[in-house]
Amino acid sequence: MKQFAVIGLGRFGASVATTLCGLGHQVLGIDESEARIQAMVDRLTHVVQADATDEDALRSLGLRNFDAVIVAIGHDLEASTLITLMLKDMGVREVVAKASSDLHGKVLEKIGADRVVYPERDMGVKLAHSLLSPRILDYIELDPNYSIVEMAASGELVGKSLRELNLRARLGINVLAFRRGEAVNVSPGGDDVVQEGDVLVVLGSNDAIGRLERLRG
Amino acid sequence: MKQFAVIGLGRFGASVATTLCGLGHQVLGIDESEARIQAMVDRLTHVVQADATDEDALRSLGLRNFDAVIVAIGHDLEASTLITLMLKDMGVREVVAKASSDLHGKVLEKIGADRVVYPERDMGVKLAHSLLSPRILDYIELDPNYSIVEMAASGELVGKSLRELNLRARLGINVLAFRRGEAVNVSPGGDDVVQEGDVLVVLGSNDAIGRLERLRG
Ligand SMILES: Nc1ncnc2c1ncn2[C@@H]1O[C@H](COP(=O)(O)OP(=O)(O)OP(=O)(O)O)[C@@H](O)[C@H]1O
Ligand SMILES: Nc1ncnc2c1ncn2[C@@H]1O[C@H](COP(=O)(O)OP(=O)(O)OP(=O)(O)O)[C@@H](O)[C@H]1O
Repeated sequence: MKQFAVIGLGRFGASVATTLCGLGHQVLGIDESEARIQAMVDRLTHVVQADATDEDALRSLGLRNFDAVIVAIGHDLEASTLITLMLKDMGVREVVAKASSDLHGKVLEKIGADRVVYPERDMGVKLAHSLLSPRILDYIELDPNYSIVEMAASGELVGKSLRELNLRARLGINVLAFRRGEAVNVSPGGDDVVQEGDVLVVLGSNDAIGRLERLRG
Repeated sequence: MKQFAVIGLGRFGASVATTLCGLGHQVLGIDESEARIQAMVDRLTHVVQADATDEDALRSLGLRNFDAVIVAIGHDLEASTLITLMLKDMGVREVVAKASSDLHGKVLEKIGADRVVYPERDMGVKLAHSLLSPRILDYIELDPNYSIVEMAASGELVGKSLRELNLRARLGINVLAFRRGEAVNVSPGGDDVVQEGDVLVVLGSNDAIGRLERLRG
């Protein structure tokens, strides 16, 4: 069991804190707002109402021995950077801070944040891609040229077996798995026939994946 | 080339809008704040300053023929839901709205949003998982039991060939690809030796992936 502290229990901070707690770890939540504290009091191990820019208050929490401290303050850049700086000075092993802009992120890195995250920016990029390729449900970018994608099957792909489709020879695409309803087949064979609504998990070059996307009509 | 409109150019909305624009599509940005409009004027196809809850103003933008309209307003739930409702009434084909809480999301679904996204919540969950499994860089959940993960190699894995490691027979884990520096090898063979800092992309049950995580010390 690990120990985490989350400073700033807004939408993002609360999500990090409740997820860690739900997975069985100890989580201390800190926020200056009474309302946010009340909202989280039954969902975290401990909660404390405090202005985390107050050094005495921060020191009194004994955060030094925690596995990681997350600073999830977006609008008050001064508070976010001041708190991050004090935490590193106090010897906290890992400080993860959320940034609201590239500039904010650069400052956080310079003053010693171990990791900087950009939740809104990253999800914005992901939504934009999913609007352009609505059938791509999820993806891992292996490098600039290769990806693994989860793709809903339709059009020309439906009703054919993997052997007939011959995606490896035609496009250089490897079918890793496919899902039908709740069941996943992690070693698909040539005789498996693709049906409408199946989800294919494929590995290939981004060009080949683009061609596969167009195949489906 | 597609046409999108983004209402609310905060951190998330601006990220969606600039990503779509950067990929060569037309993007109309709308915000009631002069400062946000000024910040975006050179980065989007068009920008308009308007209070989107004003029905006449919204109708005058001719959004009906856009491929999708994104409503990215988080703090003013009433504005977000009112705007979403008006857009569907006007016949906009696809309305994607951001929600700040489960309750907000339920209301948006009920009034006809085609898709509801929870950027802060989802990124909070992802950060929590990455704090608990720091070597897992990215993952696709295939179903509750199987995943594809990108994992940094270390410990017992280093210095051995894939044949020696024999991960398929020992753990039922399929090594799909591995990355060393910038280069990705999408068809790894038995003779490939794992080095410190390599990233393995593997497919297996979540239990087996957990055992592999522990192997590395
Ligand atoms: N100095 C501080 N000490 C403690 N808590 C603080 C401090 N400053 C801000 N907070 C709290 O941090 C939380 C998040 O802050 P803020 O609203 O700036 O971020 P945000 O990026 O909009 O959050 P999110 O997008 O996660 O909802 C709020 O609940 C706020 O009360
Ligand atoms: N009625 C409205 N019409 C047009 N724009 C609006 C309206 N209400 C809010 N906005 C704009 O929407 C943007 C985002 O709003 P808000 O701050 O509520 O969301 P947020 O969830 O904190 O944003 P983010 O996390 O993306 O920064 C702001 O730039 C704001 O000016």
